Amino acid sequence: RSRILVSIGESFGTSDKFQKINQMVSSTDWSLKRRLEGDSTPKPLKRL
Amino acid sequence: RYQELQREVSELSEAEDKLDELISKCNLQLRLLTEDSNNKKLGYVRCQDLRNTVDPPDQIVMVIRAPPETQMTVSEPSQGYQISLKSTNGPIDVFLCPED
Amino acid sequence: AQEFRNLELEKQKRLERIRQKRSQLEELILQQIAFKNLVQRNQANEASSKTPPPPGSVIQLPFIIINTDVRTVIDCSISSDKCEYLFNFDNMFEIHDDIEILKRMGMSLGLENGKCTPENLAVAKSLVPKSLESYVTGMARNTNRTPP
Repeated sequence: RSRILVSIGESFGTSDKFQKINQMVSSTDWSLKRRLEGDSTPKPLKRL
Repeated sequence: RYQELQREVSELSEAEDKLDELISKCNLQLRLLTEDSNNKKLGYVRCQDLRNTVDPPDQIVMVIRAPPETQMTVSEPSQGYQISLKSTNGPIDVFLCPED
Repeated sequence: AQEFRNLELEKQKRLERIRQKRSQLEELILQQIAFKNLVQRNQANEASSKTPPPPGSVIQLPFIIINTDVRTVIDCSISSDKCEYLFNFDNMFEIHDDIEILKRMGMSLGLENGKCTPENLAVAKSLVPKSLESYVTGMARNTNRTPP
């Protein structure tokens, strides 16, 4: 399983550090993931 | 041709040194800028600014304000995606940007 | 001939390092312009409204945002001292840092994406030291050039 570690909390770091994460997440087949999880019905939204 | 090439390489060396000097100057300027107390106070965005930058605008926008050197780990367990935040320099602020 | 070939390799390596350092310098210049522009905008807003914005309505730099579809389920666990968070997302999301947001807000005057008008170029040059002006002009001209 892929895992990416970045340090946050400072302004104006190298702005491309999240590009890799966004590419990894967007390239995932979410429908396949849902099938793997078994339940396709989305659970009720939880608020923070 | 060899002498011509030697001259080119030494010019490139000067150009690289100049870039190194400008990069370190720029880093210093940026640090002084963000550490200036007035700029610290005026260095903010509004929720509406954030809303205007996401497409479609009705998404969930979670804002994370973390102390320096906070570690963010994004991992892909079997289910969904997991993001963990760990700070050793104080509490992390997380809040949702209101829709309106 | 062997020395010539070695020097050729050395030249290619230097050219590659110069290319990387130039794009690093251009990113730093963009960040400097964006931040100064943001401060000036907020200063002008506060001067015209004569009051600072209500504390709850602004987000101080530095920050990052995570945006995701409104139907995404986010399970969140928080430690009592708020030093550890664990989020589980069941849907796609994107993470962006503050400088990316400032660029999207137009604070870097279009220098990064080919939409820098002559007026914006004049403003951008006024926001950087003289030694960097030629790089700002180069960025504006470079992005204004029709893509090959």
